[in-house]
Amino acid sequence: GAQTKVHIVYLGEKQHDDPEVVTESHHRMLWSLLGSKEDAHNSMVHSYRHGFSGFAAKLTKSQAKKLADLPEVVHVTPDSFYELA
Amino acid sequence: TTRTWDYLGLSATSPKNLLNDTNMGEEVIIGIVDTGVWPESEVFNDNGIGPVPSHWKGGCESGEMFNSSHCNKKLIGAKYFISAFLAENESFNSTESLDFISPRDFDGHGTHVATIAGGSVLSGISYKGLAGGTVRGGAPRARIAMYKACWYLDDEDVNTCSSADLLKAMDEAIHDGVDVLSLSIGYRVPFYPETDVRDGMATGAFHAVLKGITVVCSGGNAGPAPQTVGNIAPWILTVAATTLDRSFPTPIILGNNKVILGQAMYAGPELGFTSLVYPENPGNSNESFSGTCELLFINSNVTMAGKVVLCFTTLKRYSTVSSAAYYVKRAGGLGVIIARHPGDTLLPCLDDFPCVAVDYELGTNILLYIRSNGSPVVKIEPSKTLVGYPVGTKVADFSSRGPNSIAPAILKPDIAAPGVSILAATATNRTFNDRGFIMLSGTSMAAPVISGVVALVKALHRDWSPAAIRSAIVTTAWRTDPFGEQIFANGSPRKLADPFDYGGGLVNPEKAANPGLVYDLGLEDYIVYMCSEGYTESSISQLVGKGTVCSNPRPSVLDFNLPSITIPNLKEEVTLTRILTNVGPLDSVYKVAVEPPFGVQLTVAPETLVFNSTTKRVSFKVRVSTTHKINTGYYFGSLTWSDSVHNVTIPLSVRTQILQDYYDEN
Repeated sequence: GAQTKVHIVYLGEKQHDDPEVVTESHHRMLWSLLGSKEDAHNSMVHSYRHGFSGFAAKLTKSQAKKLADLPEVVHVTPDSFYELA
Repeated sequence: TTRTWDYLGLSATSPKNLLNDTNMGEEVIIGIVDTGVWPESEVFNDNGIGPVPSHWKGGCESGEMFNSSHCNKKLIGAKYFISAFLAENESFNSTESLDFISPRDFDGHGTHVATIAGGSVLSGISYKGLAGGTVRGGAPRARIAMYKACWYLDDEDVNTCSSADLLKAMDEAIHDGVDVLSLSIGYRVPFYPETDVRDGMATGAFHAVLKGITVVCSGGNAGPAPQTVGNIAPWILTVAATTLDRSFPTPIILGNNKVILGQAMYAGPELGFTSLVYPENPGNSNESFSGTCELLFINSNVTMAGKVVLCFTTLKRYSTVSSAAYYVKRAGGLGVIIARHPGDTLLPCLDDFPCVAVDYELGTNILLYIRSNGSPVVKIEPSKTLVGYPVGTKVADFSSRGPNSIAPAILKPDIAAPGVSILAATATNRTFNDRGFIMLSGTSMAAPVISGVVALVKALHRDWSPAAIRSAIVTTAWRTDPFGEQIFANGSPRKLADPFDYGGGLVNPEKAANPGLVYDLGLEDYIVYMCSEGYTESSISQLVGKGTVCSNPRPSVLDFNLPSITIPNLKEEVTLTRILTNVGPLDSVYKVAVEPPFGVQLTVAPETLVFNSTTKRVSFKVRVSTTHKINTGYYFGSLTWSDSVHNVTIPLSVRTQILQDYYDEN
């Protein structure tokens, strides 16, 4: 029931050249956190898979903390907003 | 842009210049992350442009009022990224929203910056007769790929860009094969460290730069206060805004025949002699009066009806002008004269209502005339366009200033370019557009000027790294205007511009194409930089995708091979190193010339650098010490290597801190 917000999960340089494989690894990471493939799919907002590896997902604070504790995760941060200059 | 490129020496009519040497950037793809694109604008016509470059892997995405057939050989990419914005703004109604759920631009900002960077050539354009000439981009045949990640929020009347969407846009742009990424987007202080993904642009830019893509960002509009410059990661090319040598003088003729030239974009008819009032209590009234622009609403209609109203304000934002005009017009007034500090944010007023800005000195002259005359009157003539002498170049008041608040040893901004009253294409539904063109100001407008120049330099030197291109642009910049006059920095007070205002100076495209030497950087240098800034080895390793061990002791940030030297805390003597790479004639000999900052002693060794077929890279050392006995502010100088053809100049900024990490306000 905790409120979810978009978080960016940044994994650094991608570990595979095939973008499909990179995205699949993101889904797997979410799946193992959320417990179901469907929840992982619903939570996923973006998969970053070309220039670097990471994803944006709708997460609660505690879910974000669990991901941040994984050794392969560089940062997990709530989404923030830019403005035009 | 009807003046920008001629002003910077990139005239399309010159038979031999960078523009023509590069076929106007035809093989270069400029990616823009912004509010989208208005594809019907004539600035995206592809007349005479060849096939799409073979390295392009992107495409055009259909959506609301936009389909892939809107793309052509000029506008080769258009995608939109909204998922994170929608997830964070649950009240956003995508059916009722004014914005288009597609790459189509509602605001017009994205179309404007795209025009500046790479718009096609269109002659005979003006804003209601003002600023007339030829609109075009810096690289008029470059290809444009628009990545829409900024969305209009109807309720708040603002555009906002989610970090998560921005990152996705940059990730896609990297995949699609853009050569330059242009982002006229920013954040407010306090900023995040470069390795913190909360600064999504810095993270995305890092990976783009490692793949050879130059990332150009606006420095922000939070000037003229110091330490306000944003987008400060050392792999980003950060841009400040200057004025052009162009203004819009608007004659204000007082009843005593004195003519005062204010500034406006007034394109209406001449307002003949009309009563002039400064709302103040005549001494025998119980009514409320205010001559403060933002408080004009407290005056009775009788005070302002049928008159031109003079008011004073200490605020610089444009809304002060528009609200003053609104209050006067609502009361039946016929015009308003606003006395204010220069803010470089000139815009027309709605319905061509006469609203003219003057400074306090001229405003006070008008006030003295009003007070000394029983029936003061004034005439306001339409604005005119003044180009060239005697209009000088200024760093815009709003342009964010250094020093860098995250890493003070990294000079930011890097470079300056025109960003005030720039006429370019926009969405045709935008207020103040004239047949699809509008004048806008901001570092948003300055950044794509640099993106256009980068596109041309890249067309000439495909193998140069983003750092080499940045170095070429910084080391060859003008520290005067193109005509040799000094550049001032608007603010309170106006002062001579320094590197915290404009980095290396005002971009000089022609020289940037042939810099002679460059201060280059690669992945290993960025790793050393992050080690020097104290980032953990594990986070650096993941950022760069390989194991990293920082040296012990950690390296000095002063040795980071930037085209600038900034020492924020000089106490004891320091020695720093730079490495120069020859990109000019193989056999070259360069000699050094130093203009030391006041009270700072600099010794360079060696004083001569010799390059030949086997020696392309040479290092030199700079020993720096201070003679000051107190904590000082920054003093500025320069260091130039010259072979008599090329002058490779970097700015020096040194602050003495006898007592370190100390702040006082005495």
